[in-house]
Amino acid sequence: VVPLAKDIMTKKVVIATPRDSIASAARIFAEKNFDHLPIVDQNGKLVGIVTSWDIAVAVGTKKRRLSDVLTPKVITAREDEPIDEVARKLERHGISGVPVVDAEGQLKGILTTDDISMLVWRRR
Amino acid sequence: VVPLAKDIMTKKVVIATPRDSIASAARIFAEKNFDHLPIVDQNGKLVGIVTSWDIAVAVGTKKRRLSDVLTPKVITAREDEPIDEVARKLERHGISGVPVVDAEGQLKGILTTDDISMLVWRRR
Ligand SMILES: C[S@@+](CC[C@H](N)C(=O)[O-])C[C@H]1O[C@@H](n2cnc3c(N)ncnc32)[C@H](O)[C@@H]1O
Ligand SMILES: C[S@@+](CC[C@H](N)C(=O)[O-])C[C@H]1O[C@@H](n2cnc3c(N)ncnc32)[C@H](O)[C@@H]1O
Repeated sequence: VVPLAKDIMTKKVVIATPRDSIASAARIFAEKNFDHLPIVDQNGKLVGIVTSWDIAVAVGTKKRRLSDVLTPKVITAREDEPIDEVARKLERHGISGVPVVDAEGQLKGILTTDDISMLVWRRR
Repeated sequence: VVPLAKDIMTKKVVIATPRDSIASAARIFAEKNFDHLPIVDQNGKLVGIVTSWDIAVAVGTKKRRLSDVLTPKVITAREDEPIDEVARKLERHGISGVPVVDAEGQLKGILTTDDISMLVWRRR
């Protein structure tokens, strides 16, 4: 039985908004020890994603806000998506994580290659 | 049959030295679209690791060189290490990748949770 995204995802999602500063996102990454930050608007709607990679490549530029570095077209997974499909999607897009959404597009969790990689050793 | 690290790892490893600037590492990450940079001394010996996370959390600080941000005690995998053990090691240390070394400690490749995650969908 293939696990679904909702079985493996982290349910407590830390988010930020486009007006937040790059420095504030850097502090979140430092504190939480993770790399993926979904970006939402004031209605809580998913409008982008920022990873530590986006912040790293902004070094030496004059960029200040998350709106300057976020990726707007976010690739997501559905809660009931089998994780082998999620893994394929991650590889196809060259990304390491996806926000997980329900049928209404509401943010429910986050799922990364770190989470999927854990399944490889737990099965043995 | 469980794959070994050498079967899955990326063999072309991009490296940097402690005296290189953070800005140069940021350019490498931007160009190569990856997150892990093993750091070697002038003899090619592994002396540290820098990830996009290290660069992201250095934002807003006065740090300039990779020596200022690298992690010195590098967790590695051996070429003939089964990848379920590598996956367990990654989870235990809360990291996303390991340089792969041979019996002499020579750098042979790099292996990340992105690589391990791919195995989950390829088996189906
Ligand atoms: C091509 S990836 C490679 C580096 C790294 N593994 C990562 O995922 O950030 C870097 C870019 O992918 C974007 N990205 C990461 N996850 C994404 C997702 N779920 N949807 C859309 N873009 C995403 C990031 O914002 C970043 O600009
Ligand atoms: C705790 S991890 C969490 C964030 C991210 N997933 C990563 O691996 O960078 C961040 C720290 O782990 C360190 N790190 C990553 N891979 C490592 C490895 N193979 N050996 C030792 N430290 C490592 C990085 O240098 C960084 O300081």
